[in-house]
This record gives sequence, structure tokens and C-alpha cells, in this order.
Amino acid sequence: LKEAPVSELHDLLCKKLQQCCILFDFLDCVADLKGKEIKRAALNELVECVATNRGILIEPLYPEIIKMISVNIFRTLPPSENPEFDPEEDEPNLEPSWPHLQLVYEFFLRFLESPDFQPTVAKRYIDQKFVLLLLDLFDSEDPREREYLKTILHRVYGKFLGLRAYIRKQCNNIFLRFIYETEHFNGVAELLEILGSIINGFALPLKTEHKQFLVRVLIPLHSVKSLSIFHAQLAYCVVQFLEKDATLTEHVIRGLLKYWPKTCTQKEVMFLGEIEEILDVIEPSQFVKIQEPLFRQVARCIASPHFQVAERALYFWNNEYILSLVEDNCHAVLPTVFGTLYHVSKEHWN
Amino acid sequence: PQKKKKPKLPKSPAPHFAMPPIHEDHLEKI
Repeated sequence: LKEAPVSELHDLLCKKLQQCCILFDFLDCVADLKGKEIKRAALNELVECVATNRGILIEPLYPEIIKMISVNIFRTLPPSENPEFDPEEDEPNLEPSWPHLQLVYEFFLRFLESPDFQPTVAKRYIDQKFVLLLLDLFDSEDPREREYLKTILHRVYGKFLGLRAYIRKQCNNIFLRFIYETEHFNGVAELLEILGSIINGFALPLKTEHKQFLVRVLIPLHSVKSLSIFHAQLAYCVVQFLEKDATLTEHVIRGLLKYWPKTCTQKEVMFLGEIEEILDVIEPSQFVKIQEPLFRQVARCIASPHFQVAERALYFWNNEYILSLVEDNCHAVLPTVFGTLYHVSKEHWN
Repeated sequence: PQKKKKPKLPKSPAPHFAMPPIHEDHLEKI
């Protein structure tokens, strides 16, 4: 591609794209090594070419580009061999064809980020069906693949205004299926990272659709067993919402209290962390609405026999801003916690 | 004397995974 005269460049580019539609079996790592190397080199050239040349992306190339990408990335993901796969403990199954797949993703990203990229042309090919297939790939066990998918979907969401509502709706469906049906989806954290940037960019006043997403999806997400894998991203989304619209605070706090873990202390520590993040941004006028039910729960945590839970709850008093809120409202807060504090100071084993 | 209220903490820095915000656009299809 580098040496080709400009007149022949587009034809050559087209041929290389078609060449890269050939798929190889990486499970048999000795099979067809020569062919694999030819494709790897061709993909490298394509990445280089789109990344460095201007005026390359002419309209007729768009369908060829999308076809090559689709043929390579859209596939049925292998079933997780270990049904008891614990994302926190076990090593994920990495994608065997990664040597090629990575370059296809890299090429796709360069294509989307090229100054010559035209969404008006690309939207014929990057449509709702394409996006649905892309979202399915977020269930891949390979974190490297999910990282690329996250960046790609973030760019697609940004550049294709007509797809935004559809993407939000499909993410909704993935989360709801995850919460209420399968409790198994590998890309929840990545999707929440994208949603964090979307929430951050919401216009005010918030649309009802967005508030419903908080109430119907983000809060119930706290009830899932594998919360620890995506809690940081989930808490970030919740806090983004409250910074956008503080009137949602009461609903969020009551939702967390409703889903408060009863038997998983690790989750309880996460919930306390999230509560502190919320209190860090809370308006005093909102604090007074939830102080009593909230500090009744904090008091229960202080009395927890699990010392990490008790410690994390007591740690609220190390936060200057929370301290000032409690001081301003000690007539309401003190009665809910003092009895427990006194009892714990005498009886707690640790 | 009126106790000076402690100011709210400055906005905590975005976590490492935060991605650039995408601003909602009124042209988006509902």
C-alpha cells in the first residue's frame, strides 16, 4: 500500500480488505502459519494506511470496510467452559484469534477516528443491526476485546446521533436480562463506563427516559451477586446522575437501603463506600430527607460483628463534609446512632 | 458567632476509567 501509486491505491486497498475476509483457525496453532502471517501483514498495512493517509476513505470503500470488520468480529462466542466460572477468581478464556482480531479492532477504531470519516455515508452500514451484533460481543470473556469494544461503541454513540436512543434501549435490555434472567454478562462494567460518559453529558432537565433508567436499571443492578466486578462503574454512574439532578437523591438512597445486602459483608462494604460518595455530593436540603433511615442502617453496620463493615461505617465520621451535615442535624442523627455507639464501645469483640 | 459551615468538598477527580462525556443533542431521535 505504501508503494502503490495513488491511482491504484483504492483498488489495492479494496483487494486487501477482501483478502482479510478470509478466516483462520487459531485453535490449531500450527495450521496455515503462512496464510496467518500474510493476513496479519495485510491488516497491519490497512491500519497504517487509514491512520496516516488523508483522502483514502472514499465512499465505495465503506461497504468493503464494514464487511471485512463484520466478517471478522461478529461470531458466536464460545460457551464458557466452566459453568461455575467466577469472574473474580478464574482467569478468563482469551480469544485464540486475537493476533488477527486485535488488528481488525485497531483498524475499526482508526477508521472511526479518521478525520475523513463521514457518518452520513457510514450510517448505511453501521445501523441498528450492526450495533446489536456489536453489543452481543461485550459478553466476550476476553478483557482486551471488551476494552476495544468499549472505545468503539463510545465513538459510535458520539458520531451517530440517530443510533443513540437505540443504543441506550439495547443497553437497557442487556442489563435487565442480566439482572432478572441470566446474572451472567461479562461486559457490564464496560457498558457502565460508556453510560457514565453519556450521563455526564445529559442535558437538563433530565428526560423521563433517563430517570427511569436510574430507577429501573441502575438501582436494581446493586442486587446482583457479581456486583464487585462493576460496582465502581455503577457507583460512578449513580453519582453522575445526582450531580445532574439532586432531586433524585432520596430515591437513590431509599433504593440502596431497599437493596441493602443482608448476608454478604463484602457487598455491605461496597454499599457503604457508595453511600459516602453520594454524601460527598449531597445537598443539605436532600440530606435532611434521608438522614433518619440512612443512619438507622449506618447504626446497624456499626454494630456489625464483621469488623470491616463496622469500621467502614465508623469511617463516615472521618469525612469533614459528612461531619458538618451530621453536626447541623444532630437532633435527628444522634438518637439513631448513639445507643449503638455506646453499646458497641462496650460489647464489640474488636 | 454564626458557625462557618464547612464548604462541600471540591468535586472528586473522575476515576481512572471515566471516559470523555458525550453531550446530549436535541437532534437525537426520541
